[in-house]
Amino acid sequence: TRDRLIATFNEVNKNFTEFFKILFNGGQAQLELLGQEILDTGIQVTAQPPGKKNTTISQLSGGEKALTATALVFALFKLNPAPFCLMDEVDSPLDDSNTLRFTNMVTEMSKNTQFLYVSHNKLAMEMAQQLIGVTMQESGVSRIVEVSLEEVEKMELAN
Amino acid sequence: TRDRLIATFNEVNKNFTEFFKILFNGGQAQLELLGQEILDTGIQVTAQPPGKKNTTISQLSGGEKALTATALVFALFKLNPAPFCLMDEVDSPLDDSNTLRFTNMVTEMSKNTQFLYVSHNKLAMEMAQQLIGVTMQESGVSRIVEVSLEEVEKMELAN
Amino acid sequence: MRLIQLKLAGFKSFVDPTTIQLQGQRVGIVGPNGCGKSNIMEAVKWVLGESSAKEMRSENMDSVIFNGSENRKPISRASVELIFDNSLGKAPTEWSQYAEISVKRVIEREKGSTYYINNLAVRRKDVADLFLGTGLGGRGYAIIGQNTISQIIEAKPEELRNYLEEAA
Amino acid sequence: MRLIQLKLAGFKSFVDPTTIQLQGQRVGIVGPNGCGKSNIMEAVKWVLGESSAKEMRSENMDSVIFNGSENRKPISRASVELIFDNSLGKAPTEWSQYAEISVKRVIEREKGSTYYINNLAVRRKDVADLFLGTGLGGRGYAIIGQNTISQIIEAKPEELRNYLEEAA
Ligand SMILES: Nc1ncnc2c1ncn2[C@@H]1O[C@H](COP(=O)(O)OP(=O)(O)OP(=O)(O)O)[C@@H](O)[C@H]1O
Ligand SMILES: Nc1ncnc2c1ncn2[C@@H]1O[C@H](COP(=O)(O)OP(=O)(O)OP(=O)(O)O)[C@@H](O)[C@H]1O
Ligand SMILES: [Mg+2]
Ligand SMILES: [Mg+2]
Repeated sequence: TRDRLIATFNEVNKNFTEFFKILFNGGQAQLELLGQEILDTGIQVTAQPPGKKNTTISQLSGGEKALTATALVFALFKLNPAPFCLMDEVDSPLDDSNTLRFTNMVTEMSKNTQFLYVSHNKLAMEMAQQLIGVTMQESGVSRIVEVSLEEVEKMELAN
Repeated sequence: TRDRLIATFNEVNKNFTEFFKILFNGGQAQLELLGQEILDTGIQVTAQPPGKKNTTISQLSGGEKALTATALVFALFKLNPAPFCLMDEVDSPLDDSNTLRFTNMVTEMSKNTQFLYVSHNKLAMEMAQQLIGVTMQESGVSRIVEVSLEEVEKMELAN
Repeated sequence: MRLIQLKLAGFKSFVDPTTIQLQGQRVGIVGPNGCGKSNIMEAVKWVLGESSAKEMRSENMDSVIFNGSENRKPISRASVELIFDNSLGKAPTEWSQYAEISVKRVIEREKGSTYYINNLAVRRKDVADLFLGTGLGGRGYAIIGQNTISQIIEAKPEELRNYLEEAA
Repeated sequence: MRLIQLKLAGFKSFVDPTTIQLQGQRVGIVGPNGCGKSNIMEAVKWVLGESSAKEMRSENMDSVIFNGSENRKPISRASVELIFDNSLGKAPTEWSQYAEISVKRVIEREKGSTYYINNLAVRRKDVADLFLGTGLGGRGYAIIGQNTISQIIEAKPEELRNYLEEAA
C-alpha cells in the first residue's frame, strides 16, 4: 500500500502541475513531501504564478489561492473522479479572464464528474446545462424554480 | 467613563439599527450587553433580515453577514468618523441590489470619511471619484496607473 | 452513480417539501443573498453524514430544523434525501443491484438523526462507506463551502496527506 | 486629517518606488488577480504599526520586503509612507501645527523596523497614538481585509466591546 500511495502521489502531482499551468497560463506548481516516509509524512503545496518567485503559498493573492486550490482538487478528480462536486461561490475572487479558464476546466472535468455550484457570476451561469433559481417570495421560506439565464438577471435586481 | 461608555453604546446601537434597516430595506438588528456591568461585559450582535426569525448570527448567509457587518462599522463611524477606511473586496458576496444599497451608503458616509477600496464590482467602480489601476506588466512587479472606467474593463480581460 | 434528485423537507429555510431534479452535468444554483443557496449545499453535506454543527453554521444539530419565520411556526423534524441513478451498477457491492439508490437522513428535535439507504435504517458509517474514496465523505475535497476554497492549499501537511489517501 | 499620498518602495510586489496620489473621498483600486491591490491595503495596515506577520500573509516580517521576481533580484529594504493633509490642524497636539503629516515605516532585512513622523524617528507607540480612537489602530474596525468582513459580527463578545471602547 506504500507503493500505491507513492504512485498516487506522483499521479496527482503530475496532474496538479499540468492543471496549474492551464489555469494560470504558465507558471509552476507541485506537491512536496515533507519527510522521507510517505506513510506518515506531511504534504506541502508550492506554487508560483508566471514570473513570480514567491516562497510561500500564504503570500499569494485571493484569486491566485482559489485557482491553485482548484488545480489541486481537479488533480485529485482526474485520478479518481468524485461522482459529484459541490462548489459554493468558489469563483467569486476570480477576475474575468481567470473565471473563463476556470469555467473551461469545469466543463472539461464535467465529463466524469457532475458539478453542482452556487455562483453570482455570469460566466458560470452561462456554462450551466441547468439553472436552478432559489427564491424567498414568502419571507424566510425558500422555494426553487427552473430558470433561464435571462430570468436570472431580472430576479437578482427584483429585490 | 462608565457613563461615557453607556452613552456610546446607546448611540452606536441606535445607528446600527438604523443602518441595518437601510441596507436590508427592513428587518431589525441591535447590539446586546451580555452582562450587567458595561465596563467588563461582552457585546453581542443580533440581526434579523426582513421576515426572518433566525436566532443566531452564524446562520445568516454570506451576503447577509457582510451587510450586517457593514451596518456595524458605519454605526461606529457615524459616532466617531475614522479619517479613512480601507475595504478589500467587502462587496464581493453581495448581489446586485444589495451592492447598490451598499454603494449608496458608502457615498453618504464618504462626506466624513475617506474610502479606499479594492473591488472587482462595476457598481463600486462607478461610485469612485478616482480609480487607481494596478498592473504587473513586468511579471512580479506592481505598478499603478490612473484609469477611467472604460479602461478598467479592457484591462481585466487583457490577461 | 449520478445524482438525479435532491429532496429537502423542513431543512433550514426549506420548510416546505422541495424536490430538485438534476438534469445535466453542470447545474448552477442562483438567486439573491439569503434566499437559501448555501442551505442546499449544506443539506447535501449533512445527509452524507456531517456530524459537526459548526460545519452547518449552527450551534447544535437541531438548528438545521426550520425554526420559524414571520408567517410560519417552527417545526420539529427535518429530512434530506439524495437519489442516485445506479444503472451502471457501480455502487458498492451490497447496493450494486439497485437501479436507484436513495440516501436519507432525518432529524427530530432532541431525538437525534437516523440514516436510511433505500428506506432501510442504517448506521451513519454505512452511508460514509457508500462514498469512501470519492472525496465526498467527512472533510473530503469534493465539497467546497462558501469562503473555504483557499483552506485546501493552506491546510496542515497532515490534512493534505489525508486527501491523497482518500483519492488513492 | 485627509490622506493625500501613499508611497511604497520595496514593499512586497512594489519593488520600484511608487507614489499614489489620492484625489477624492472615494478611491477605487482595481486590476486583475495577483497584481498587487491587497498589497497596497496591507502596506497601509503595516505602516500604521501592524506587528503580526500573519496579518501580512507572511511567516516573518522580513517577508514584506520584495523577495525577487523573474527579472529582479531580492532586495533588503522596504518602506511605506503615508502623507496626510493637516490644514485643519486636527492632528493630536504635538503635531497639530504641521500642515502635512508624514508617517513612515522602514524595515531592513534582519534588522527590524523603524518608525518616523515628519522624518523624526519615533516609537511605534507614537504612531499608534496619532490614530487613537479612530478605528485605524491595531485590530481596528476601519481596515477590512479580504475575506474578513464577517469576522466583525462573529467576533468574541470581548472584541466587540473593544471596538466600542475604541470609538468612545
Ligand atoms: N433553521 C433555520 N430555519 C429557518 N431559516 C434558516 C435556518 N437556518 C438558516 N436559515 C436562514 O437561511 C438564510 C441563509 O440562507 P443561505 O445561506 O442559503 O443564503 P444564500 O442563498 O447562500 O445567500 P448568499 O448569496 O448571501 O450566500 C438565512 O437568512 C437564515 O436566516
Ligand atoms: N515580498 C514579496 N515580494 C514579491 N512579491 C510578493 C511579495 N509578497 C507578495 N508578493 C506577490 O504579490 C502577489 C499578491 O498580490 P495581491 O495579494 O496584492 O494581489 P491582488 O491584486 O489583491 O489580487 P486578488 O484580486 O486576487 O486578490 C502575489 O502574487 C505574490 O507573489
Ligand atoms: Mg451562500
Ligand atoms: Mg486581493
